[in-house]
Amino acid sequence: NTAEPVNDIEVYSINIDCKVTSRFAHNVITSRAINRASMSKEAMFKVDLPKTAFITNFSMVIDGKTYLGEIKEKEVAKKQYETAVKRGQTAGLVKASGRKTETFTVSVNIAAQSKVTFELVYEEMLKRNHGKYEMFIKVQPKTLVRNFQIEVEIHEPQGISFLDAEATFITNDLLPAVHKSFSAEKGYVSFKPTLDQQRSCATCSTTLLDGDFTVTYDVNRESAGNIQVVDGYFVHFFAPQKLAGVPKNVIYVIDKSGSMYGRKLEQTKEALLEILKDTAEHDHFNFVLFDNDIEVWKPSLVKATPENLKKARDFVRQITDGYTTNINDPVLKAVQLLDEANALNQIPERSVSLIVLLTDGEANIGETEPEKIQENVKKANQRGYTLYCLGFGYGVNYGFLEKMALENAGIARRIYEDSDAALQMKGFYTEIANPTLLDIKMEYPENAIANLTQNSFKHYFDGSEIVVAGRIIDNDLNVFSVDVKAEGADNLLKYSENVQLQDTDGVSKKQEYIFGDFTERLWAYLTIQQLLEKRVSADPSEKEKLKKQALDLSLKFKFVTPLTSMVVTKPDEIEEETLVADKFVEAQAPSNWVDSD
Amino acid sequence: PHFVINVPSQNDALCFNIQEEPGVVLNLVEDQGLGIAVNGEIIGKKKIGNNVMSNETYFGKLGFVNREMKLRIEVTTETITIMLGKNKKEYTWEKTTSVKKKGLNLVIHKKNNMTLSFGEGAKFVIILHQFLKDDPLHMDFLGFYTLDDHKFSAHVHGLLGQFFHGIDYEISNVHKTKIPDKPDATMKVKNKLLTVTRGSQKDYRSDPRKGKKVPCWFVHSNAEGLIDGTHKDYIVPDIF
Repeated sequence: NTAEPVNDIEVYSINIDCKVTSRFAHNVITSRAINRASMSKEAMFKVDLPKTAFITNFSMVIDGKTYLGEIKEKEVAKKQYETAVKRGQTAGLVKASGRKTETFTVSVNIAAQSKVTFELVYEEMLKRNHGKYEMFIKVQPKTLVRNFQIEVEIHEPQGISFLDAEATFITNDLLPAVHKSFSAEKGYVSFKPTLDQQRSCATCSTTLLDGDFTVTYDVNRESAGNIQVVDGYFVHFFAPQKLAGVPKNVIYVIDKSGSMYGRKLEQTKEALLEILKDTAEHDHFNFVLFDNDIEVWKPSLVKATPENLKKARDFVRQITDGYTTNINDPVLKAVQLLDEANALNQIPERSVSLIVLLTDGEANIGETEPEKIQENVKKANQRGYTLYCLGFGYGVNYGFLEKMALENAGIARRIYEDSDAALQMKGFYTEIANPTLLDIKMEYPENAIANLTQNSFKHYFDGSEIVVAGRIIDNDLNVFSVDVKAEGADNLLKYSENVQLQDTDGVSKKQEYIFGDFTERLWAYLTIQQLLEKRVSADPSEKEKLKKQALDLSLKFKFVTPLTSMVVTKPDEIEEETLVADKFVEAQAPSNWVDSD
Repeated sequence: PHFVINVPSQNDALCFNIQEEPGVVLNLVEDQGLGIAVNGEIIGKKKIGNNVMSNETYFGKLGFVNREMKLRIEVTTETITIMLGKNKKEYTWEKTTSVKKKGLNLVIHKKNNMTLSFGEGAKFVIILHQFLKDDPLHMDFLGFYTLDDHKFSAHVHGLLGQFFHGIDYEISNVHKTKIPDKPDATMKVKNKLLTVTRGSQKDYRSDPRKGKKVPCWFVHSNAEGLIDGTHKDYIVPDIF
């Protein structure tokens, strides 16, 4: 969060206020500045927020007058934006910034000796990974700030099992400024450095606050699941502990085309060697390397015995770069290898089959039409193996990979071209390394609920969490129950949870101290995310329907999603200006060209 | 030829034409840091008998130089010639081919396009626009697209290269003209005020026939004021 001083603008207060209730985070960033000059000056407000967050509000108070952001359908906002362009403003308040963040920036002219207050609100659902929730706050005030504070209040009805706060810029001098505590359901973190603590040296007027402030925590888990009901909405968190791992069958489909030459290929090999180190003996695996040709390591999947892992490491070490990129055939080959392994009973009956595709570019040989490749893979993958697509570097056609992954029950992830690319690949692997449940089906009282979010899942990975939410439509319901059925490592597992609805009043009241409608907002957030994801791989008629549903919810709950924009009107010396904040959407890198028509 | 400059920070694009006589060679990219240069030779003004049927000009030949690799590549509307030191090899647009040497990746997609990349760095796409031999107006020409612009050094220059690390501009005073949908505006760029017109150009990468419309602010007079110097400063004697 920054509020940069431009000329004589003094930012005297930055307040980052985060309230988390049952994983749902509501963040308010307030920055106050004063123009100490004798003429009007420009004050800038700049915030890095997580890509997974939705902005819900923005306001500016200048000379006692409030300018509020208004959330509108993107097309409507676009028209307003075009008018803005004609008035000389080319606006775009949100841009991509880091790997995990997008930047919201606005600047405004304020009169001499006047004050301005900026306030940005955003919300997100914290996802559990490797056994913890992580909340990330970018801290970058640029100058010393008289009142700087971060306050995080957490309320988790299950009880907090641990809480930690770390900052990349922390020094011994700054340590006393960080407070963290938790007991039972409540957790609290604060960071309030004094002016002197902010100084990069005793006599410096520069700040050392520049980096990431991260809060991590987890909750107690007395049972596999937990149901919370507030104001007619329920949310069910499911994260069973201490289960045996289900064996997995993984085909690594690795791009070794010419563009992978050099560091990219070295990092890929480094990551594969690390992954092999962590492969459990009950797993099966194989490699399909590709450029314009396909090279399959072994004719069929092999068990991860120490001897096979050694051979695999030798194979990985000798991978060299090749020529062009044929994505279609190697992915189909991977499907075929898994089909054969199933048909010949070479892999355990209860096991997870995954294809991990890593590529840095577009297909430019063989089948090059992205739609055709997606169609071929979908058609071939009759058994529904999960396909994970890792897009390496800037030139990758991410939209193509994302759609292909989503159509095959997987996800796509970007691997950023940097010195830690091997770590990023390894990090992704560890997320999916330990499946403990398969084919999870969650059943709720059918006639008593509506608007249920996704309730069946292909896998559950150790350390993650499944979240399902919905609305209770039966006002007379006394007990709300859920049955979960899933395939475990050795047998079919069943879980049951129920909650007395009369009791939830108390819970509701307790939770209201944070903010009232969080369960409903969590439900809306989750529903919008799932609708947007489904839209990527839906057919055209379905797409429109999904878009409409997601748009209606985005407008109703005032979320800036890829379908909505926030229109911000700011004062100007001549006339008011209109700016538009859009949700940043991943796209291919732009290019410059010369051509003719 | 029409130039298009993407400006992601403004979620918009700039475009301009450079009008020169056939035979003139223009420097498109010059990166002394990476030792890479790209030049293009202009063709155009199709004549039937003594009558000029079209005044449009295009790029008919592109020259790529990678000094570190001692590599030169000439692309015309008929052939692709790779010169590596003293060795020379010629390919045509008639066949899908790929060429891979350490650090060079070249793929020709029959009668369509070719991609060219140097190691982990620069990547280019060349589109072949083909017409019937007896087309009264058009002749075959080439389109040139750069990818991974960020990989060039900070000193990269040339008609396209100077924009690889972004450009700041502001648009104001948008006003109607006689042509609907093509308002004029004032662009503040490099401390100058230019009159620009809203228009569009086409990106032919995904659809080589129809192209995809890209709205842009058109800068008049051979991009004077937008580019460093004048367009004449980018005329070079030879394709290499």
